[in-house]
Amino acid sequence: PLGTLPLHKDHQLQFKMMEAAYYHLPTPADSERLNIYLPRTPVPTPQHYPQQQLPLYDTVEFYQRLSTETLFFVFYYMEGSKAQYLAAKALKKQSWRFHTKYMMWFQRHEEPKIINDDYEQGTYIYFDYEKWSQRKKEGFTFEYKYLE
Amino acid sequence: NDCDDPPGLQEKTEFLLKDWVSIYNQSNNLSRETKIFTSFVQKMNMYGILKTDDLITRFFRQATQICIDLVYRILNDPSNSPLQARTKIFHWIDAFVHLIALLVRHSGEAGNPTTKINLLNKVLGIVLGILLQDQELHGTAFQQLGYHRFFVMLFLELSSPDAVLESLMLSIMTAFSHTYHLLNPALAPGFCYAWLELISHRIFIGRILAQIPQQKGWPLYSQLLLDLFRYLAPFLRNAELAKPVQLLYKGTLRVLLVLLHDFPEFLCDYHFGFCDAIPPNCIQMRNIILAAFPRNMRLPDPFTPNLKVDMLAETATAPKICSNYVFNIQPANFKKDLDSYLKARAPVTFLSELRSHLQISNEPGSRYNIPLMNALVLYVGTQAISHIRSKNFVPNTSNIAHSAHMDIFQNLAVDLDTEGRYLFLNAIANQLRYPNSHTHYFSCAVLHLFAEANSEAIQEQITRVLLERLIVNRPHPWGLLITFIELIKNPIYKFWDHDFVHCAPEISRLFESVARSCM
Amino acid sequence: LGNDLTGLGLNLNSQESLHPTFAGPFADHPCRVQDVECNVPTEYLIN
Repeated sequence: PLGTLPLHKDHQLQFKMMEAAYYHLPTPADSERLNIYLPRTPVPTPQHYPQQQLPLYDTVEFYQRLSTETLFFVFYYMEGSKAQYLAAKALKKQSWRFHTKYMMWFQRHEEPKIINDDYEQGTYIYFDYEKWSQRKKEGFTFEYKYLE
Repeated sequence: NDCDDPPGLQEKTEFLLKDWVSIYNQSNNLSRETKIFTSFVQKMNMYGILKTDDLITRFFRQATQICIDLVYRILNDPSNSPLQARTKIFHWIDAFVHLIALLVRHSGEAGNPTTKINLLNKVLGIVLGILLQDQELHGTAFQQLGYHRFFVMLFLELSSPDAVLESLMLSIMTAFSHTYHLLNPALAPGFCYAWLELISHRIFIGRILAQIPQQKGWPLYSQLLLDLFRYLAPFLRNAELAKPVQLLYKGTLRVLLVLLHDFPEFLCDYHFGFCDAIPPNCIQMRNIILAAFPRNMRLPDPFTPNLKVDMLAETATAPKICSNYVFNIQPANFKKDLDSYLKARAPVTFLSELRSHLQISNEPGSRYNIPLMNALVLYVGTQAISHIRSKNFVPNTSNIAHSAHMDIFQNLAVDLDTEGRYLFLNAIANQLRYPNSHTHYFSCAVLHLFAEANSEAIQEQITRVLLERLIVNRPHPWGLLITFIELIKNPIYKFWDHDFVHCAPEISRLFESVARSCM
Repeated sequence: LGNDLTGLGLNLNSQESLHPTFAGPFADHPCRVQDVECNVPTEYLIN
């Protein structure tokens, strides 16, 4: 029973502005931190690929079953996500330790020669994310102050 | 007003901003930023930027302007793909925002929030001012991207887990809510889509509605929703929705559905103000709000045969109404007359003058003062409930009759034209929600009006108002369902005897299908 | 009849809250787990 109501002049102006804005809408990525490796808009994959998340995919147990390289991949390429967090947890459970100065993961290769309460010195395996491979470092001093 | 900026300030600002942007984008470990930040602040000091509050203001204004000019330059450069353009823009704005966040976090002494919040308000105010100026300047060529990115990133920065910021959460949310209110689509229509993104960002909603203690964020958020409804109203008021309106409307429905699912109590508490702002013809959107009910409440199936609604314990409790709606009953002498009429049914002229208070024009479609109508109906209803309760009765369709309150409702039903009566019946139907004393009383009231109507036109219109709320897609408010079911089931209303029930085959079919589902 | 609100991309029957994964008013599906930021130690933010 109210019928239609013609737009007032100021409403017409508002509509014109709204209409103009309609042609450059925000995208979901605009509201997120820049994330080069995790594009916000999903990439369509063939239907016969798994489309759903696997059950229990966001638990540490799940990550512990992944290979070490995969864990490093997740840690370096899915920055700031829960996956990164869980990958770090799984790596720690495998005696990897994150060195904040070098931003790399280290694992003891053997019992260190020197251990005191500031550092330990010995041979370590570290993960070189530039060459994407594990390497051995002899006589390396692992300072505790850089232990995350 | 940058014409009286001290000479060289623009160049200094540009130099410092560029310097910071490159530092920010190269630092590959934000955790070492305090060192970087402190040295940068010293540089700012060296350039005399931090000497006075006024200089700081000018610095931020200049820096913001530089970023915004950059946005327009990059967006108007055809060689950039949309993604490239965004990445370039975000490198600048994210860096600038990060600097602001660090300054807010480190400004003033530890434990003294005022300096921090003042700085935040200053910066928000500057960007707000530049946005509004920009919109004036560019008109339909206005670009929202830079501002959207600025607000969302600054909000995310200041929402990251940090003991100092956590303690400031309410002040930070208040600062952002006020800024968004001042940027509401009616004032910044060119920013309306970004604005809706900002006020419905999941972290913004999480903080303002869930994490701030004692629901102190709720009034802030209700103001923003009101802004949105008021902006949309003239465009939703007419059935034809242009594409830009459709998109914003659909977005609003999504936000309301999230609120209905996660914060139904919020919708319950603020429903009255929302219904004032939502055009009467927006039935589905309004139903989303009216369908909300407190999560700890179990609603009996409205289709249960012989449901004794008045036996429900909840019908004794009044719902929370977070709106000082009585204030809408103006002018003051009208309110005075109303109260005296409710008390003593005098002055006798009150009823005959009622319409003249409600009618504000002769424009079809906008003849009546809707907020006054809504407030009047709710006020009279609440007075009726307390009047009946004071005599230790529970309101029902018979003891609500023969009272000053019902006089007023009868008068409105009979004296108003179709438009006015539609708004009056809407005002009642807007109270048919989850089990509470208002739902119960108004359910009885509308049924009583139907039973006592002296013309079939009134009965038909009551039916239409209820029906139009029922035939839209779900959700449907509980109170609406039980009222309509009572109307078609209870023989005292002789519902099926009225020819408007049979005025067309599809209408009869419609009623029968509703009846079948509840009988 | 208005919109079919179940077709707006929100899982209205979800036991979990919707707002933590709400992808915005113009998105027609919620955020995936990897879209939602997680609070990791700042040392991990290596860029």
